[in-house]
Amino acid sequence: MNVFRLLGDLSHLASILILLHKIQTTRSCRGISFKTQALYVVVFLTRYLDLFLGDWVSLYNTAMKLFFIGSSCYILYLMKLRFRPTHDPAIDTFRVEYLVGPSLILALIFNYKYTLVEILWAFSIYLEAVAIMPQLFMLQRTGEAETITTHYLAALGAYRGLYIPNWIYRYFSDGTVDPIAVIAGLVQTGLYLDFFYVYFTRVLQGQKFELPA
Amino acid sequence: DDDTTRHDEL
Repeated sequence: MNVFRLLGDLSHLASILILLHKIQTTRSCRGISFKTQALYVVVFLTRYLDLFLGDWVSLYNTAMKLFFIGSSCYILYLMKLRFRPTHDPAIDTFRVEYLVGPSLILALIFNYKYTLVEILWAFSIYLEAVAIMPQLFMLQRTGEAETITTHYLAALGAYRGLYIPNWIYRYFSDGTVDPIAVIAGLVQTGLYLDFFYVYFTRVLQGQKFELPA
Repeated sequence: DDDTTRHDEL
């Protein structure tokens, strides 16, 4: 565990707390893509299977995994049941099969071991890399976002961004490289670049998040 | 050699 990894994880944790705060205080999930949130549930369930296989890493690791599974399921519940009328499926139109299908194919080709757990792990890494696309697509479509939603996205983007210096650190400190995680992580971070540009040049200057028409 | 690769990241 190094400082980049810890900050990355805390940023991930913060993003979920920001999202929960947004939904609870505005009593609305307007502007949030249900499809992206559903993909995260799939990502966590397929990646954290090791929880049930007795593959113990640390209390920190187990607690975080349980939190990510639990909170992502809770968010789906809030969106689908509790605040259902505030979710507009008409603008959440990205085709998730374009993300799930290729991720599955990639996982079948590129994995560390040809076992169910390892294929699902690789699948979860590839799927996570692109899971934000329905959300970004929705943002692009509506052309604007509530400020709190942009803070959520910024924290989520920072999480994978911070994993990059973590991997560089690990390469020099213990000589390990996880090519699947690194390549997918670079793609994932890259998807946020346009968003971050607008976030830094507008939202952090006190302006509303608006895309040029 | 273990049957699974050890993934210690989240």
